[in-house]
Amino acid sequence: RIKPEPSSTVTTVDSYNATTWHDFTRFLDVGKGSQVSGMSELKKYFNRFGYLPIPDTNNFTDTFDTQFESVVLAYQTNLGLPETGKLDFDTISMIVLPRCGVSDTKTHDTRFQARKR
Amino acid sequence: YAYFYGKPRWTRQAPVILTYAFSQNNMIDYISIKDTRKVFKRAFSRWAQVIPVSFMEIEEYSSADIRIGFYHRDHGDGKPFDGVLGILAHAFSPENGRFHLDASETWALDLEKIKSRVAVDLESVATHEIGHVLGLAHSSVKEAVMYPSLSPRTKKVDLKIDDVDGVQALYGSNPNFKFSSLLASDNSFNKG
Repeated sequence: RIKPEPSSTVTTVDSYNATTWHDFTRFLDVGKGSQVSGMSELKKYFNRFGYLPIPDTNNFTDTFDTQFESVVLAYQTNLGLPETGKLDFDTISMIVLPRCGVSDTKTHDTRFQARKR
Repeated sequence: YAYFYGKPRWTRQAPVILTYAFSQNNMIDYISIKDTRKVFKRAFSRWAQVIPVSFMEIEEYSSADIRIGFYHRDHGDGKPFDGVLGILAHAFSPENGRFHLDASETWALDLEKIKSRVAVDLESVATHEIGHVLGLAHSSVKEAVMYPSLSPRTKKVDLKIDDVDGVQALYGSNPNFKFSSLLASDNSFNKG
């Protein structure tokens, strides 16, 4: 496998280092059953875009459980990504991209559907 | 294509004319209002070409159907922006009309002239958010304007068949529109 030139790698990383969701790249290939500190932040991301309701406890856990696997799968389906249910390269690459703030789903976020007063 | 829950649309009688205005107090200072107006006029016209809806800019912000402004962080609608990149903008479904852009972004009119690696093409985002204003939700078709993600330094302004099918199912077709016109595309990726 040919490695990219060091200079081009540095440039790419540099451009996104300080951006909002760059830290999520550390969850690449984390699988079901894993518990990784900070995964609750990734769950908040999915909550924000309509994929995951706030739990009864009001706090997201750091566990990659069955529910989270189905959330990842729904995200992949909605965005036309390979449907693996895993935090694979394609999925993480999409998560860190800048995007519109409107929810992707119809069910969990109704705030953009306010009626005109 | 997809719709918001309940498939809301602008319901006024034909001919449908929607007015839009820019906030006096919530704009960015490094792009002139004249240039901003041009960009939004082009973005609105892309949608107007495919549906029997026209858009007209007016001065009075409070009475406009579509109200456009640039905002930092928490701006009072329960959906705070998050600084550079992350969330770029959001707009509300019909017939609300709020259209907000993140003032923290490096907005660009011409990516050839802006060197920043985090520059975001204003016309691309404007075209996408107008889709929400009209009632389209996010599409799973990557090439569509209504796909939720947009890389920095990327221009994506031409409506695709998915966008056109979605909005025409809501409003009908503009009698002057021909699908063959979609074949010409000047979308560019990672320009510069």
